[in-house]
Amino acid sequence: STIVLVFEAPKGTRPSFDEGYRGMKGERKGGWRWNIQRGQKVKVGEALGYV
Amino acid sequence: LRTALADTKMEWYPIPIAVGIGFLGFLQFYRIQRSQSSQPRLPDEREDRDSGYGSGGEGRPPRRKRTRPSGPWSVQIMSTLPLKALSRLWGRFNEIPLPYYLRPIGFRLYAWVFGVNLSEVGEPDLHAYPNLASFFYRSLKPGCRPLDSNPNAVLSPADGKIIQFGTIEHGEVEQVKGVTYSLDALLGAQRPSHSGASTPLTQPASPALTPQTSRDWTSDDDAEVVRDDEEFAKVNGISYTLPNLFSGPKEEDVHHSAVDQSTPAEASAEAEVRADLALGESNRPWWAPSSYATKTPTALYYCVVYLAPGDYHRFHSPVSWVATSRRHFAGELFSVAPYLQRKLPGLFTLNERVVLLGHWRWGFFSYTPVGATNVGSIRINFDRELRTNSLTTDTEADRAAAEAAARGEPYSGFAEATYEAASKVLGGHALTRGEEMGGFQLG
Repeated sequence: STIVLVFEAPKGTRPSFDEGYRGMKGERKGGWRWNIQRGQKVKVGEALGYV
Repeated sequence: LRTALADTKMEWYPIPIAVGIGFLGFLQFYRIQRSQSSQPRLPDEREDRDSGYGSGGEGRPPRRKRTRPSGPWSVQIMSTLPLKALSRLWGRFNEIPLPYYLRPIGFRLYAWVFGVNLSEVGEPDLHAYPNLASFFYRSLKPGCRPLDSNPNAVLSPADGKIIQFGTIEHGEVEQVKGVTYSLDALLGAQRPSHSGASTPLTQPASPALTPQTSRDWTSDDDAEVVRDDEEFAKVNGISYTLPNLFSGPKEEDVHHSAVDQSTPAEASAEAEVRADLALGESNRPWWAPSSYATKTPTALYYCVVYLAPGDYHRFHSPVSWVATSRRHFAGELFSVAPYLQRKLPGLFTLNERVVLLGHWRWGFFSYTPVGATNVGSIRINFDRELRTNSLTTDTEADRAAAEAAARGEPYSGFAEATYEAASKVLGGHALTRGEEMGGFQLG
């Protein structure tokens, strides 16, 4: 058996010009980030990711 | 061998032309047959042709069309088996009561083979489980699964293994090994219907099964399903309307809601999102990100959790959200083991599944338990009318397909029901973070 989750979450905002200049080019700050890896075993209640 | 090779006299003769032509013809015929068998086909069409009903099945009542999966020989063999009947038989077999004194031995053996942690089992006396089915659907001791302390976390819905996760782009969910399948095929292509009537939240929802037919989401008929500007939910001060949630905001909403009060950086992000919106709006499906009208740009994410046979087979709510409707796809029951997920493209869109659609604080949320051969029964605690892996359901689906055909419409392949609640603001069945939602049962 399998469970498929599909959900909408913030994807963060683009860094400002200064942040981009300091090395955050293209990376979004904030937003959704995963806390898992493929093949990892998880238990109920553990975090898959954070907003 | 050396003597035979050295001493045997070989004589060469020209092959007659007719034999050569015949050989090439056979080779071509074999290739055509092979290419046809490797493509998804409709068994009903083949059966109609073989049984003399004609290619269109004239005179026969229309039935559900199920595509035949393509894949290696193992998949082909599996597709010929009556998987749902086998699953039901397996379920009945596991409901046979075990002898009282053999139960602990049998369950300990099962736990040893499949790695069940018996110290977590809710009922420590294994004699209390009359059969394997009840042990399989066991509960856990309170406090065995503490919830993550971060309130912004999305929790694991079940014990299992992460098969795949990522971002959805262009409506395609990437499956293992790069095989993709359409989100429309997984969740259904039609927007959920919504009703203003309400029933108390304390009672389990009693949805009326209303099989509906799929339509193109861009068709004008959508206005009949979704009423304009109907308030859908109010979460964290943000009002969601149905057009906002399922079809995107109106143009004036985009201009008035966010840009006027935002900082330059946020305004640039908004402008970018609005550009994306303008590009994709004409072909954007109903499930696409809907928060364009708010300040926070969003994306669609997905995660696939596989439950192995020894795992705890009840599932929980990953976040606090509102389930507004469910769609029951009465498909097949292939195994969903990682091997088959790699070998069978679109496995999740073939199997029987229950798609729960709703929303949470950031917008769209869907939760889809997918059945398998050994665990074909999906149970939803707040939906007592849901029946999965049953002959009745198959018959109802066949009837719905016949009715759709009589109306001259295609059959969507799912039966939809809406959850109504006392709170019109929420507009569905509210689920709290970590709440038990249901589970998978044997057979």
